[in-house]
Amino acid sequence: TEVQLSIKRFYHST
Amino acid sequence: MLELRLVQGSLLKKVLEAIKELVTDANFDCSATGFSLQAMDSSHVALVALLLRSEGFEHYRCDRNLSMGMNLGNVSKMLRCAGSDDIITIKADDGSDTVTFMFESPNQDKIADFEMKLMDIDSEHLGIPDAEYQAIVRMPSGEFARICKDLSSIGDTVIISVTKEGVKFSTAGDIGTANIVCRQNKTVDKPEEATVIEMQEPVSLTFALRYLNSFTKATPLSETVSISLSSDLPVVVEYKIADMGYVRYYLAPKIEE
Repeated sequence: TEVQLSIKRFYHST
Repeated sequence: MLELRLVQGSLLKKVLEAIKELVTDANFDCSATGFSLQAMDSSHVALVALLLRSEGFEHYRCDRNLSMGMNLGNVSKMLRCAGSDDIITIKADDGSDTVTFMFESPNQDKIADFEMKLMDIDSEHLGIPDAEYQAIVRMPSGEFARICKDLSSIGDTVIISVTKEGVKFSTAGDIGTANIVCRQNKTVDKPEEATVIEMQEPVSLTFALRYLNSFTKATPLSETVSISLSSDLPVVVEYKIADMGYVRYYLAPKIEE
């Protein structure tokens, strides 16, 4: 099954 | 005090059309650098970053950094009232809870101002470090839009694969499968019609077509689009706004689990 990753897995809050 | 005068007002109309499908509410940030926005879609899968540099405005006054929360649907409603040749000025006073959009017809015979209420938006700002991408594809934006639209009538996801042969867009659905290969093509009459592939190493990633289709709402902003891919990063789909800046979309990939 395909899982959609979150953008927050790659970029973090500043 | 904020006063930004943009002679090519249609550009702002196009910017709103490019982002309002993806993001409902966002903070527009104004600083000496320019007019910018960064926002995620509601499911935190995609992110849009806009920059309109101050030098691109005919008049740019921003006394201090200002963040203005707006509902993009409402901004779009206001800007749709501007003629396509109108000059648009954005005005706000310090501490005010409204923003004014002023529209001037090219020969100055009609001047309209629309005042819109601002809103408090708790938005998260993400740091996006510069990255080296394994492959960067530049192609006509209309071609990319066509591919995303065509493939989404077959499947929900697209696999974008870049090899030295070219860039391949593949999908599969209940009714069948589809593959579209675009080869590098630099020998065209106009540079904006070229497909150029800069590849460090082959890369293949899977994305939801729904978001890519939403990104293609920026097509009227630029004749070309660049797609930057790395196996461990979100794809970056960039539309340059001539002499002013860009709209960049970041989309997290799908993975097999």
